[in-house]
Amino acid sequence: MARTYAVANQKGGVGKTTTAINLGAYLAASGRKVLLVDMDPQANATSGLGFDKAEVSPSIYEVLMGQAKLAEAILLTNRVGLDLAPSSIGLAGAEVEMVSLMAREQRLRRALQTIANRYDYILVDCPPSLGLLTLNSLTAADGVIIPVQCEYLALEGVGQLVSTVNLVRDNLNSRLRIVGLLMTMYDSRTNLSQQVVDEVCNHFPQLIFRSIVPRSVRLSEAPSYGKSILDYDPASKGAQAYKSLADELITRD
Amino acid sequence: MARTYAVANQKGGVGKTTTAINLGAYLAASGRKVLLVDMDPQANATSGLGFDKAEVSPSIYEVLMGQAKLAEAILLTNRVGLDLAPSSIGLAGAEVEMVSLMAREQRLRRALQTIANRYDYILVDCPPSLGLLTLNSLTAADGVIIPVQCEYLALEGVGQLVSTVNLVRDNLNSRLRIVGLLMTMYDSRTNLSQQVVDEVCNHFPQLIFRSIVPRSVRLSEAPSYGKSILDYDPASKGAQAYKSLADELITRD
Ligand SMILES: Nc1ncnc2c1ncn2[C@@H]1O[C@H](COP(=O)(O)OP(=O)(O)OP(=O)(O)O)[C@@H](O)[C@H]1O
Ligand SMILES: Nc1ncnc2c1ncn2[C@@H]1O[C@H](COP(=O)(O)OP(=O)(O)OP(=O)(O)O)[C@@H](O)[C@H]1O
Ligand SMILES: [Mg+2]
Ligand SMILES: [Mg+2]
Repeated sequence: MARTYAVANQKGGVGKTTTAINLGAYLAASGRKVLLVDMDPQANATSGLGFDKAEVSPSIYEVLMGQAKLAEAILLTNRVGLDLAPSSIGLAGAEVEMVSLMAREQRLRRALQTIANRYDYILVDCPPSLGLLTLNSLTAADGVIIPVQCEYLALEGVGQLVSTVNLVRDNLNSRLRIVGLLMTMYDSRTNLSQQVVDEVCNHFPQLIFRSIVPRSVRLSEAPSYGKSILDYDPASKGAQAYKSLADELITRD
Repeated sequence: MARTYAVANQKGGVGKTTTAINLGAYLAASGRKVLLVDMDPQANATSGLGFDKAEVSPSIYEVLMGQAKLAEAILLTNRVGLDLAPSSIGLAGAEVEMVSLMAREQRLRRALQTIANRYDYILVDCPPSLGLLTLNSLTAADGVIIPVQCEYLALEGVGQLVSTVNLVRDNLNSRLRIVGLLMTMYDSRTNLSQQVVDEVCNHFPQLIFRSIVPRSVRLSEAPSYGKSILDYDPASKGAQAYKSLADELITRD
């Protein structure tokens, strides 16, 4: 049975998509079968793996609306072992459309159950909000991976997200747990990065991953080639950090 | 009468809050009366100016719900001439609560009309989504300032935002126009930044601001002191970029 992990943080630009794509690629490279689900209307995980969000059909939108089966939406990526359930422009309207649907928070969970036996890991890339798309992801997940950018403004939201996860566990999904906090865009030239890491270590010592992702321009270049960092520049510091994260996750599991 | 500008982009972490705070500070320093409205449940503009989102009351949430007048929610900041209508944790629930309210997109516009004669500029910091909070901001605004991070993934969303602005102009607010695209976090050591600037110049030559905000750690340190960059480090490159943006805006107006 697959382990389903949501990659979530309502703070924007903290490295959710970058983590979902690259962790997915290294888990696949280690021989696991991985499905990446793009639950963000921006569809950055979809385009970051080389697909055009305006052309994919069906997408996760049709699956959530009950108009297509998840198996019909799944695409094979260039990285063997890493499949993608793509996002599309239609997903932008899903939040409002789902408000009045029955069991609106459960739609992704039910869809994932139909294909869970084919995968070892399912990673869900979430949008930067705590609306119905993120709630669907948290309800479907066994655990949450929370990227935390090494910046002051990113610190503020971690507490809010931890309490949201607790709310979801109490009301919608009793098995949900926090798998770990991943420090991202660590810049060793500034004091700020280390201050933020120290602050997170103080508040959540049990939850922080050992792997820390450094700021690395190679990570931000890779999606423009439709590739993960593993296929773009495996020798880079960013690639090594995501490889070490995949190893850490596999060891924990 | 105040000019109302929404600072919006559904892509996360592109510099919306940093732009709203610092552009606001420099407009105030030039003698204009400025109101900053924090429409993001993360309340980064509120904490970035030194306030605690858990303690402010009433906040913009009570104003949108019709439980308080906007004038009652306005706070004076340390920067003379810059006032703040703060966000609070309650705002996180507003998107779902507003779906069933009458004239749900117009609530901010109506609130701003009650105080518009006291200000020269009203800047609205938006969350990283195109939900009801951003729609309220676009419906209330005369124009939209779109921060665009000098990164590949940030390029993808600009087209989608431009078409959303056109939809809002056609259906909710006929005066809405794009004031400009502000390139942010420009890193002169990488080719990627220049490639992104060139791409935006090619697609939207009329819309791009001359001022470009460089990546500068001083900008990301300032909010941890509850200060704008003008009050934290006015000699920094980031400060000079926001001063030049304020001058550009004043000249255009
Ligand atoms: N470690 C890193 N070093 C340098 N750049 C990075 C790193 N991680 C991510 N980036 C870049 O920073 C930007 C933000 O990252 P990303 O889009 O993955 O964040 P996100 O949390 O998914 O954003 P959103 O909230 O919009 O979904 C992207 O342009 C990405 O390429
Ligand atoms: N020019 C810059 N140079 C360096 N850091 C910056 C710059 N502009 C913003 N930052 C930092 O980058 C992070 C993202 O910026 P900011 O929070 O303003 O973006 P945002 O678009 O408001 O994010 P969100 O989508 O979460 O609302 C913050 O930690 C901020 O301090
Ligand atoms: Mg993302
Ligand atoms: Mg912000």
